Amino acid sequence: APLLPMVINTWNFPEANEEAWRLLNLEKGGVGQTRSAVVGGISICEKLQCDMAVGYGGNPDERGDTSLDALLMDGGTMEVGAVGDLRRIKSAIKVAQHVLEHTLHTLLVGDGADHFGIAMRFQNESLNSDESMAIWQNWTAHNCQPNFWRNVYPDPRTSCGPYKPLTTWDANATLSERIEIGPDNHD
Amino acid sequence: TITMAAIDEEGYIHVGTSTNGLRHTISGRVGDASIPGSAAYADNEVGAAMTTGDGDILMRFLPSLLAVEAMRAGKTPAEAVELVIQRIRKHQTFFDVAIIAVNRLGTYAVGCYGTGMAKNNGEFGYMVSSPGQPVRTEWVPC
Repeated sequence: APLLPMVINTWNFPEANEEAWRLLNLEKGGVGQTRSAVVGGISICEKLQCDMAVGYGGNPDERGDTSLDALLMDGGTMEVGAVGDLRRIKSAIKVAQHVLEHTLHTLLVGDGADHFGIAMRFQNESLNSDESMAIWQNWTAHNCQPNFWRNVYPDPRTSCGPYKPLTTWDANATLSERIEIGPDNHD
Repeated sequence: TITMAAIDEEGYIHVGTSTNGLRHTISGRVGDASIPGSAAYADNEVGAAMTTGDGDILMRFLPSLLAVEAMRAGKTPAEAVELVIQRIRKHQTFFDVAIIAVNRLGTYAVGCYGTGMAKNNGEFGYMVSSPGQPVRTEWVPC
């Protein structure tokens, strides 16, 4: 059997794959068909909050806010559009597409990425949800464990911040345990 | 994170990623999903690769770029995936990654390392659609 066309994605997110496959075949032979397939498929996951690992309302940072990262790459032109630490727009992959299609840049981050997306007429809205706030409150109630700090005081293995840098430390003794990676907690 | 590749009949490729990252990261942290060559990379002349896992580790090795360049150098997708895992293992004892490598003809391989990537009986799941076969979940042991 022929192997192409094809859509393949990490994790078992069937809705995303089905949508990309539908778009790939719907636009068979059309210009940019693989682009619309990838953007459309990933957009479905952003809307469905696949495993709470994609899209708004999941995995809050230590301030309690959800942020999004996304990238789109064209394997023919080698053009890339990407956004990092996007905090006010839900459709990260479409903002990345706009970076690719409407700028000469590759990666926009933080407030600048939000401002760009809003200028491109994406809705400005919070990415937090009741669930993400509950996750964050539970974390703070447990002394902010686990976290990503090391070589700071107070001891990040037992206390919340704010932290300050230690001036001396034993590099072998102060490696903090990493947060456990899992189906709902990964990049 | 979701990372995805679409390839048409002529071998035209796009890859994409989207994630809300890890929980409880330090504010301002950006993961590997935004970094070209880390969570995804594509070159129509060769193929594409996608990864998922701990972005703070993965972005240091640009694993998707490594996999595509390995295929450019003549390795099969399976060999490319193994090369990437071994490259990271040289420097990291504990890490979690799943990597998909697919060549421009549609032949693919998937590798997984680390218990965190397993969702079902120690296996990592991924989705594939191709002609003559329905959208399907496949699994690879970690």
